Amino acid sequence: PSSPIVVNTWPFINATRNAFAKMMTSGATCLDAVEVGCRTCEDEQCDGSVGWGNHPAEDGETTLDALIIDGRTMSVGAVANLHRIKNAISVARAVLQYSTHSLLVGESATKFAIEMGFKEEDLHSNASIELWNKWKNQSCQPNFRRNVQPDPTTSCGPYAPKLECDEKIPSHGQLPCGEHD
Amino acid sequence: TIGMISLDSNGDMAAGASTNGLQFKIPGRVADSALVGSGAYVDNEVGGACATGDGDVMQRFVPSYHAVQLMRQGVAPDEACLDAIKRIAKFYPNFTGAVLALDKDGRHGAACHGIESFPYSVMQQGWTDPQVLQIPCL
Repeated sequence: PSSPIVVNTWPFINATRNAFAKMMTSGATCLDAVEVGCRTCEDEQCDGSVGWGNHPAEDGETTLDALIIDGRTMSVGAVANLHRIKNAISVARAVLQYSTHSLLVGESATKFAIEMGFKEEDLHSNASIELWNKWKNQSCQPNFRRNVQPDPTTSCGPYAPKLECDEKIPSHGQLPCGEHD
Repeated sequence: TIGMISLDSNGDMAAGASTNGLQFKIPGRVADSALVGSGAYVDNEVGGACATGDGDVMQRFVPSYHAVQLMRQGVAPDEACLDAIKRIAKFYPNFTGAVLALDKDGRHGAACHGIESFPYSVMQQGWTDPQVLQIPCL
């Protein structure tokens, strides 16, 4: 027998605690533990980088990505660019459990989630709306576009390809500083 | 982004990740967290790994799979993570990210780049509360 253990990135200790407690529950699996742990962070919106109501895209909407893997069977469920469903990790678990696919994306993932009984909800929050308004008022900076017109370092879109691209593709170091998932 | 790995008393393992991605991303952009081998990877026979950081860069190097494959060859979790991080830093010296690994024997370790230190959380049998470990980054 192994000694049960849970580890996770960052000091998200409620996620760690809940995952471990779930794993020690009779009948629960390590897969249940990972789902509960990640869902804890989604519900708590851990440091703003997990869950609904933060990190809006250019269009102001928050979308979610999640993945769950069973190391015993190598079964996988994942969702990406998931709209209007709060618990992405549970939708990923549903992909694993109720399909033979590995990854569903976008509006189709949302449709699958609704079919599987998940509630469709608005993922905007007051904070995400405020953040997005501020970004718009700052000429949409920082910005992840390149080789488009108008100049994405000074202007909002809509954008179109620049007729003549910069010869040198900028290295990642020249992209918005300090932005990460 | 949260990435998580678990090992239960049967020796079974699971891993996962969840994120809302970059703020102000181009709609449709998908982070590494949803991608097998990038955001997380696990194999009962070896262990698991998960990643956090700049997903656009990290997903190009499938760092979680990389770390697990190194552990399969006998490399310790922290060294496996370090190798995965170094591989990315070679091409993207300014990237920010971390890789965390847990092997099938319960040994764990992490490596990171672009920030001063990286905290990760651990909870295991016999402890009353999770502990946060802080490791210095490259």
